[in-house]
Amino acid sequence: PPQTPIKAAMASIQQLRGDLVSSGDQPSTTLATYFKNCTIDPTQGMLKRLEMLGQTFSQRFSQAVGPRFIIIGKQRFTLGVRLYYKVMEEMLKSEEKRLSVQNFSKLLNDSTFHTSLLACALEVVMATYGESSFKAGGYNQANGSETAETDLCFPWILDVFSLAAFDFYKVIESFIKAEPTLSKDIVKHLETCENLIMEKIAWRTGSVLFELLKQEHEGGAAEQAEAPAS
Amino acid sequence: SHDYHFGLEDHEGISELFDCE
Repeated sequence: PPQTPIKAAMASIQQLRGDLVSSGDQPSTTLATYFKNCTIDPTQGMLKRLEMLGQTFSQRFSQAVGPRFIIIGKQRFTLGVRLYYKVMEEMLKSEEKRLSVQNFSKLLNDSTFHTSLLACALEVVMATYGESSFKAGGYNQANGSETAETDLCFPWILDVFSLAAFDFYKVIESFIKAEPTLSKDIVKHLETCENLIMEKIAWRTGSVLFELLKQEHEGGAAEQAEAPAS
Repeated sequence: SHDYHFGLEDHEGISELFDCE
């Protein structure tokens, strides 16, 4: 039978759900071992963060698409958390190979890393479900305009999690490497997010990028202080 | 299997990008 957009979308959703069936809502034993190997166990901090971000996400989701969809928002978040754990595990495995270490205490206690990774996982879930079809509007790729209407298209998730585009950008490439089952369309979507950040969002007033560039120019002075994130 | 261009040539892993190596 001929492939239709609906059939293609259904197949993508089935694939995503299928891939995540075995992942579970809790960290796997491998992931839990990585947490235990940390100097400071990140587990409690992660659970608290997930709870807080879950509430924020569900609230903003139902505000955007209507209170009838609050359950759907929660379902999307749950799928996002599964993908977040799955990708985190793969990232840590490849970092263990690369660095020959098992203690990732600094990374796993970095709130920005977790928020960026979860935001990317949720963006994949939302793009798979074609969440933008909930409402018209958002970023118009054809003419680069933005409408005032709120919807769930990228960069919506950055606003929900108060996340700097610059930090979201950092996880995209590693995310794609860690999750080889992502469909071509989703990879293309993440590339679109990447391009949007690089060409537009990262250069908005107040972007952390300007401060980082300033530090880079100041060079020596910045190095004398406690080494800032370069 | 996809056409993504891995462009961050300087970085080798996520720890480095978050300054956590």
